[in-house]
Amino acid sequence: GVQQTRIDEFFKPH
Amino acid sequence: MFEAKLTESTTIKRVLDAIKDLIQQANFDCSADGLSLQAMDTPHVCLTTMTLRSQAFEVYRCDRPLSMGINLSSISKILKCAASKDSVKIVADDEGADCAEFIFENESADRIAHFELKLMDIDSEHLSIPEDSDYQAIISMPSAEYRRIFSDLSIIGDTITIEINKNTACFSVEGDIGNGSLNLAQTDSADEKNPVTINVKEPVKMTFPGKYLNTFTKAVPISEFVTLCLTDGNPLAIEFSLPDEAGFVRYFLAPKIDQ
Repeated sequence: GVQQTRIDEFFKPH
Repeated sequence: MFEAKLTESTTIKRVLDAIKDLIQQANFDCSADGLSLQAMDTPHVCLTTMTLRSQAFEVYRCDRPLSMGINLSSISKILKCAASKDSVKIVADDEGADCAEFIFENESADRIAHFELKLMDIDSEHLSIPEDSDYQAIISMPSAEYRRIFSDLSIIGDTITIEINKNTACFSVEGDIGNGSLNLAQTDSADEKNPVTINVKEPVKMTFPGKYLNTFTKAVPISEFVTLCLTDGNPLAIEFSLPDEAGFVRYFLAPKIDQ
């Protein structure tokens, strides 16, 4: 099924 | 010393309205360039960034960078006390201030209100947003159109698919009660009053949570137009720009991915 991802999987901390 | 004065409170009121339903608290970073913040919502699905450039202000002074930890609901309560035509001055000490002062003055300068907002220590993670992303598809539309599309579709369901092909964008939704879709074509004439422009390097089809796309409609009063930038498998970037390059509110929304 379709799953919601998280934004911090794409943008990493400084 | 930090001192910033806006001619009208409307600017900051609109910006706060655009972010306060997504973020409970955030550090407002003040530098010589202006005021900015970035914060994730609690489930970490969306990153919101905001910038008010120094040129947005009638008076702007920031002797050295400072970070003001602010509860968004609290600052909104204080700004409710400013009439839309009142000027807003924000003053803070740049040496570990524990509060910021807000001064609202009416147009005839015979009514002046003072408020103090308690500042907080907020330990927040700063994320790196890739600069100059090479997006597969960029669509610009009147923000009123954005509001209509996503307030309509998010009533039907929370799984909204955006598919962009040459000159056409298709927004579709699947929900418990049924489904729906809407096609939006690029407007033909550059003279069109409410232009829709679609730039496609490669066709793209992605799915996002409708609840968030609908929440972003809170930013519609900021800007006449909105830009949506998509790249397959990456967050959707949505930008509402303030007039005269005074700043912007940007949302980055994590996609729903077929596992």
